[in-house]
Amino acid sequence: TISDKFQDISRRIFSGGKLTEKNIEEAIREIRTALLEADVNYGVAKTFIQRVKEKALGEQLVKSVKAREQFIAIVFDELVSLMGPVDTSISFAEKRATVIMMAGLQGSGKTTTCGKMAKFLIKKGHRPLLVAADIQRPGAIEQLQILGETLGVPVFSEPNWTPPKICAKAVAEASKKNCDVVILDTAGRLHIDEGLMKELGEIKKKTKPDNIFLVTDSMTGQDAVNSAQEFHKLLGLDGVVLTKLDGDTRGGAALSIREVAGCPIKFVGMGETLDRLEEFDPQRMASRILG
Amino acid sequence: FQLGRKIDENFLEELEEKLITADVGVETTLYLISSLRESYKNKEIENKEAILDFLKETLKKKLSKKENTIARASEGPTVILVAGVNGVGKTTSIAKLTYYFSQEGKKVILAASDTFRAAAIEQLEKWAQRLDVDIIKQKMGADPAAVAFDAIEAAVARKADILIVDTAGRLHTQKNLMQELGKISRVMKKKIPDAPHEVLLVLDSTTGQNAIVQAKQFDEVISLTGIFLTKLDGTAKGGVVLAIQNQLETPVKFIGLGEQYEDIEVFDGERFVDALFS
Ligand SMILES: Nc1nc2c(ncn2[C@@H]2O[C@H](COP(=O)(O)OP(=O)(O)OP(=O)(O)O)[C@@H](O)[C@H]2O)c(=O)[nH]1
Ligand SMILES: Nc1nc2c(ncn2[C@@H]2O[C@H](COP(=O)(O)OP(=O)(O)OP(=O)(O)O)[C@@H](O)[C@H]2O)c(=O)[nH]1
Ligand SMILES: [Mg+2]
Ligand SMILES: [Mg+2]
Repeated sequence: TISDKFQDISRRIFSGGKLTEKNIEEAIREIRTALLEADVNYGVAKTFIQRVKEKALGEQLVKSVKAREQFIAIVFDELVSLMGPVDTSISFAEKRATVIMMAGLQGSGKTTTCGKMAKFLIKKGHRPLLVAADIQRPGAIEQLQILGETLGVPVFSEPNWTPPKICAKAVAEASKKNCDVVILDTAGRLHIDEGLMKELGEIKKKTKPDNIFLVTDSMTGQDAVNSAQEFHKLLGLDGVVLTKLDGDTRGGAALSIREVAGCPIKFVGMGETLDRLEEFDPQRMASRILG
Repeated sequence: FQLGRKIDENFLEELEEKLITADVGVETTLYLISSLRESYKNKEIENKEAILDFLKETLKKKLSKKENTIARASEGPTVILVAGVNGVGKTTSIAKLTYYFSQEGKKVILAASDTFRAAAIEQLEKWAQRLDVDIIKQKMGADPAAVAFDAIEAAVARKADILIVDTAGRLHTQKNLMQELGKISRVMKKKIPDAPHEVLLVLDSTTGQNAIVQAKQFDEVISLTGIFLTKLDGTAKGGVVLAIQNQLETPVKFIGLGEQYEDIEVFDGERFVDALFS
């Protein structure tokens, strides 16, 4: 379903019925404004409307009677393809415990997402182990321990060790605890903090994660590309979890991230409780971004 | 010299990109660009080279008109209510404010009114220990308004200068939680009619245009007196506060520049504008 605003734009601009180069230009300008208001990155928006324009003009739209519908379809499909194809898979290891590493900026929802992921995996018949690798935020370990208690999931913690050592030990101990998936909750950090980004690289080296997920706040604005780019460059991301989508943010960061993180958005956070993790749906996201 | 000279459109497009990527937003950007065009036409700007400086000066003037000091109670404790959406930095910012006021020699007391999130009380408690201040708390699941009320009574009894109330993160779209916030504010008035003297919305500088509706909705339930803009030590510019200032007149009072309690600064409009364009 296409959003109302987008329908209004196209209805008003193409009210004459015929598509011309002039009114396509006008429609494209309005769509660009809608995207920027939705927090789509400036550069990503520019590239996007350029593609739409080429397609619209190139597809002999001007001649067709169903031109307006065709134009709407082009924009929507282009948005969906930018975010798709749909891939909500989690990679499971063959002969050892599967490792999932959560990383991201401060406050994006990593710890909560670790809890949600554990619950999600339990439903699928797995036995997860949560690892409290954030030893710097006050109460971070307690926070994860409470989530673990709520779910009946063990939590590995060693407050006096370094995060890479904690993660390595947890992965080594997983089978002893009869756990087949290890979820690493790391501390929030800035992508420009060399020391902390290096630490993340250390954790990756020691635990060889099967899944490295970037947890991103869906209300992030133009800065989304900067952090996604750096995390991807350093770690090589396997997926993105977009959180707090239960709010009313348009979520344009979703477009930007896919472009620079080179990986699909796999899950979305739809609330604070541990059952609120859903698989990503690009069609619904495209509709939401268009406002 | 021709009358009504035309401005360099390419340069304006560069400026537009700069403003939008700083999260200033389309509406505010178009407004700023069109008024630049006007000023240039009316010869208020010398030449092309002076355009950027003119824009900076205009923005600096707008921001400096704002009062960025904290309101103080005429007698009894000054009560500061801290609110905002999830994960923006409320609890950490309260630690910073505690440090800031302690440096002024003020006696600060904290209220752990986030009774919902896992380990929220523990988190604030650890900050209170590090900063050596009292904290009023109850069990997880307790009524946040009851904790706030208790804290006001304690602040009065212990002759505290400042009481800072931490609240749970909540999305402005959650009607019942927004009502709960309004109740926390009203309950405090039962003990101190002028409380809360200061109502700070904590905004994450990485947040995009959604910050505007956050500010509007929070303002509606608890009447904001200021903004605490966090995580400016990152690469985000926080330009959305310009739009908020335009529409709501809410001034930014403090900024957060890191995860430790010393990482707080009083908002400086001049430096903010310079950083926006850097
Ligand atoms: N509404 C909503 N809130 C969420 C969602 N995910 C997380 N939160 C909330 O966001 C806040 C931050 O979540 P955390 O899990 O502590 O974030 P974090 O990334 O671990 O934070 P740091 O460890 O400090 O970097 C908490 O209040 C969570 O309850 C979501 O999908 N929707
Ligand atoms: N780099 C940086 N990190 C910050 C800043 N302010 C807060 N943080 C971090 O952001 C994360 C979230 O901070 P909190 O204080 O827990 O946020 P909150 O708004 O209280 O979160 P909820 O209560 O869950 O809604 C923590 O990891 C903080 O250390 C800042 O100015 N700079
Ligand atoms: Mg965390
Ligand atoms: Mg908090």
